[in-house]
Amino acid sequence: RIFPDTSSIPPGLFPNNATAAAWDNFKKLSGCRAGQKLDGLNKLKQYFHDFGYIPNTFANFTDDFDDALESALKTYQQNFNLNVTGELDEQTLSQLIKPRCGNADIVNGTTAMNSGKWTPPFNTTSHFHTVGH
Amino acid sequence: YTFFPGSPRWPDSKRDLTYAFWPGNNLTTEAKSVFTRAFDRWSTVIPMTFAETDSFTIADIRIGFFSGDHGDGEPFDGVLGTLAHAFSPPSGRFHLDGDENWVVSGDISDSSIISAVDLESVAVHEIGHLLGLGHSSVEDAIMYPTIPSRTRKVELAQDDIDGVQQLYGKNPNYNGSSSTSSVQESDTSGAH
Repeated sequence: RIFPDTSSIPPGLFPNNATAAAWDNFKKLSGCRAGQKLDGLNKLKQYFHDFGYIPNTFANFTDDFDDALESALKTYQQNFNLNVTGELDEQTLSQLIKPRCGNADIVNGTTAMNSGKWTPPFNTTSHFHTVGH
Repeated sequence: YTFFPGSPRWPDSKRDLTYAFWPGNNLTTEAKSVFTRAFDRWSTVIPMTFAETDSFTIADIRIGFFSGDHGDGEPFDGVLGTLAHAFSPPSGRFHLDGDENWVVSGDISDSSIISAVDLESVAVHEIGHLLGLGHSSVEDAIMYPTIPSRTRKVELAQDDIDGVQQLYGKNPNYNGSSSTSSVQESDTSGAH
């Protein structure tokens, strides 16, 4: 469906302005944290798997908030400049349900987004004193 | 900015790329012109050109709107959710979700339909993938993975420019600021 401009979208195309975005269902997971079990968490795991945050080795998705999901959440929060809580807080949920590119953020387990950036724990130029041989 | 693993890019012999639209979509001239503008945004900063061709099978970049499962193992999911995807060089495959409410022109923020998506914004992003860029954590960058509906974001950010110029160099006619940052830092201390 391609419209020349917004006024050309026929009225009533979406009754009550509803959308069929599957990710809206994630809203009911708000506040969920490690150790809990909740209907729909398997869908969230599938989401994280699709975008590279859960590797194939953990692809047996249940409704348990397990270590794999917590790790995926923390990596996602790093990549999107969110507070790294490992929980499904409101800020993270609102980011999760935004429309996005279908390409994965993490390919073959590697990422160069925020979570893949390495920050030296100290300033190497001021603390290393070396002699060339 | 980021690259795909292995930093694939178009070979040096491919600096003048062609693109074509899936004939089954029967796009209007107006819709096609959106992609022309999107390609122009990238060719402004790197020494590459993009020209439309009628031959879908031999085009370097093949653009199509598809719904649901369209045979590449990455099915689309209907309205919103995933909007489009594109493959790393030199694949040239560029797929958009045919179920979205794509808007070609006008002030999309005024739309009464909350699921309206600005076509040029998504096209500029996906062309970045076609050139070899991955997703960026810089929110202002075109290569940031998400874009809210009823939002237009088409201007390349410095992060995008730095990334694509790292792959292809700078367009000699580009008079903006050149890439100054690098993922590799050279050691100038003289120590080893």
